[in-house]
Amino acid sequence: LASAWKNTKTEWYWIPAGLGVAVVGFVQIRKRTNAAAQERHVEPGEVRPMGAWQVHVMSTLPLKALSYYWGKFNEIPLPVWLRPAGFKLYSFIFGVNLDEVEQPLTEYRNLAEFFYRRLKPGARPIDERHNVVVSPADGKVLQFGEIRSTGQVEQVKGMTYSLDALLGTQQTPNDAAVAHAVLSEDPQATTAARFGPGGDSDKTAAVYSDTHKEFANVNGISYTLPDLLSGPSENTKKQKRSWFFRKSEDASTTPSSTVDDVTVAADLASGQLSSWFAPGDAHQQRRLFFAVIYLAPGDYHRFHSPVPWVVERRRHFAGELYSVSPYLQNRLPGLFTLNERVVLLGRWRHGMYSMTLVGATNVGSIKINFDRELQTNSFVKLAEQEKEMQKEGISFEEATYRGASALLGGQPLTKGAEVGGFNLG
Amino acid sequence: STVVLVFEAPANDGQGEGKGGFRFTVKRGQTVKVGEAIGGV
Repeated sequence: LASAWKNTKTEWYWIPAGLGVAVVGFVQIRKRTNAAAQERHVEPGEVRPMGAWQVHVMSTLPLKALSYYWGKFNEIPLPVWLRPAGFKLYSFIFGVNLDEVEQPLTEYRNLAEFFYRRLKPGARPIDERHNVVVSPADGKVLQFGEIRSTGQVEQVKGMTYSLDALLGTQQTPNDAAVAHAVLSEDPQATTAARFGPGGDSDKTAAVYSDTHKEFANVNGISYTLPDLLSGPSENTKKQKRSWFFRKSEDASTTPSSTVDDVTVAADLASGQLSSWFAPGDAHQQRRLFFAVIYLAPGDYHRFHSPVPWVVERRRHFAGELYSVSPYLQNRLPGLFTLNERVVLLGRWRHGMYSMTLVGATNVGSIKINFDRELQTNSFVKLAEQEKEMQKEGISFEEATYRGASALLGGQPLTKGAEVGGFNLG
Repeated sequence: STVVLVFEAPANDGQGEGKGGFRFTVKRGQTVKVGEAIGGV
């Protein structure tokens, strides 16, 4: 070995640089793929189901751009003489009941306005029974049921999605504790989560002044009891910002509060928070329920509050805009967790309450009357925003409602009050 | 477009406990309008 080492002639020659670069490049690429596979808990080379083929086909389409320009197209004002015939044709195709439409057809400048039409007052009577949940929108009940402890929304046709994926997981510690305690079906755990430190009942009630029957809220703007429930009356509108409704005309169409809501408010005002938050009997077992209502193109596209509740947080998920037709809903597992959606989270008398509004290709814009900041399906802005959010590793934008009074700690909604709507494009 | 409601309500486990739990009053595929009852406690 020693002699071979000593006597063997050493000859130096150049290695082609390209080979060196190729080796370094190959090592880097391999490192990257392993890291990415690690992230997705996928063994390199492992065969994985690619998910529904429809998703891959549809994700090759520029859905957002389609939706954006579809909206722009529908905002082109129609000549007055064409409006009645045009809207009658649309109504004939999609089954719109024109007798309920609030304004004469010539009043709607384009299809987008007609799509976001209001109905004549009284066209939708609200079921006023105390503990009844009413439908938030016109449409078809696709699914409903109870969410078992798996936290999965089990659908009849095998379409399931996780609650966390739908509503978002970054909950405040209390919400997480309550939701999981409820899912664990352990009343003690629920009570502890709910009434323990940081639970609902810790919400201090603001001062309720007997003199003018007004709430003094965090901003020093005061609301009378009827205001709180049925929107600003004439004389108080001047004095306060439109916290409840985007435009003053919105306030006029909010159905007047039902009797029991006024009782609830009086109860609330006298500091008995139990009416709005968890009811007296904390030991009664609670479960999580869900219902899915699909709005067809011809349906009235504004949504209302199903119960008297307080909205505390809004989460906006800038997702895709796949169609949400029943055909696709039954074939694309987890479709709702892919689409752009707005989640309103809050509480009602029996605990946690949430309302998730899922956009679709032709109706990508979701409006919430009391949330001016919310901007959905804004094609350009959203793209940058999405990049930003991905960089920070967050999946949704969250806003917290201060609401009209510290007493409620959120945005109070009476049963049947108009919450917002879906817009074309 | 679609509206998904997820909420807590008193359990209705059928063994007489949690009497008066939440029940849906609709059927799958049923057409509903704003303000119509879909369930109650």
